[in-house]
Amino acid sequence: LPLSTDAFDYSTYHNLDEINAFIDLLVAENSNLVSKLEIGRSTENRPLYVLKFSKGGTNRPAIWIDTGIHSREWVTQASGVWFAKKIVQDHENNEGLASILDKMDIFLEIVTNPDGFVFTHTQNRMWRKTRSKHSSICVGVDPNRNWDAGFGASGASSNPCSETYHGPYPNSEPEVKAIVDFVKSHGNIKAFISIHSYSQLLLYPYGYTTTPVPDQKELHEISERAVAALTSLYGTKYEYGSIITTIYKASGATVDWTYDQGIKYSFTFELRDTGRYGFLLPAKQIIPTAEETWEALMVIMQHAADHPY
Amino acid sequence: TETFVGHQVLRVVPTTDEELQKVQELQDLENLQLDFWVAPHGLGKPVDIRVPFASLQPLKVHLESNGISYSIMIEDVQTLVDHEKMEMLRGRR
Repeated sequence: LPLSTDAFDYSTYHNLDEINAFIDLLVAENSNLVSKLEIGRSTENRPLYVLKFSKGGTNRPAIWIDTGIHSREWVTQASGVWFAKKIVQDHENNEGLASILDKMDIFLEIVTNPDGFVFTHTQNRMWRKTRSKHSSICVGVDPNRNWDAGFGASGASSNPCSETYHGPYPNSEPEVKAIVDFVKSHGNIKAFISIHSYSQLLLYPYGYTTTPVPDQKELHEISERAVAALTSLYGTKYEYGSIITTIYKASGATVDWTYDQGIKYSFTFELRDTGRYGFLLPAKQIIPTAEETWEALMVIMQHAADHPY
Repeated sequence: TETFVGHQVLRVVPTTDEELQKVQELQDLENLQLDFWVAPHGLGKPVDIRVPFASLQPLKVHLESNGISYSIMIEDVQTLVDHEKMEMLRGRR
């Protein structure tokens, strides 16, 4: 294992043990800024680790970023690792990030679905869901259909064998429940960004209804600026808009629930595949993907820091 | 470990409502074991489908007989998976 996070190879895919070792290294190297929380355990009893980046204070307004909720979307976990290092590298010398961290904490959950992630490395590279066993015929629930927002409506499947199976009841998945409990107990999260791949989209609520969110205008304007910043780096084309108008109806989705909790700045990213590899995005695209996504994240985080509510 | 030898990923771009309807209906054909990497979401929007080898012929016949054009996005999924594994091993070394 690398002796430092400077020696860590960000341009290759890593398994769960390597990512957890990276997390411990990053905390050890930067204990003044970074700490590791365990917010729960997965179905197969793996710890759910969240990195907290904070300059101090208690229960400050915060930004939440998660990657890897769909386990096969490897470029997202790899980007999460890159984001973690970027925050540490830039927290003093980047004026924008420094000003954000002066006002807010950042929480980053890199491997949000560890059981599924391990399964993609050991048994089935195409596995997307959790590894829960609610049904006798098929395993797993789509963790992005299991939230208590339009749960069970059309836009998810009641078939346990479907890739979009919503599960037997809201928050049936411990990986989802852990985040729900954390968000509720923290109570001061102001921006929530859940990162998926692939389709090159920046989405905001709702997915379960065509009713526009009250803050639609502001969220659309932020998306426009964030996508412009992303595209400016490598020309990657993104579309943006509400989930239901931009792709399709999706019920029980993460950011619909977070928005309904009062977290106004709720967004979902669908990162690239620009080269027609789908989820099998070549590792050499990890760093450019993370770099361009970071530009968009900075726009969203800066807006949240400059517009307290 | 599940292997994907002979699996292909087809990219279908529905251009009419009728084509979109036909592609959406594919999602209910469980026997074909299709894995929708990108689900149908509108006219002119690509739909990416991972197709097991055994379903390739029947699906292509079905698409062609309905006049739905498609392209092959990934010729053999296992080849990419193997390449990815090799890259990871190299990275470790």
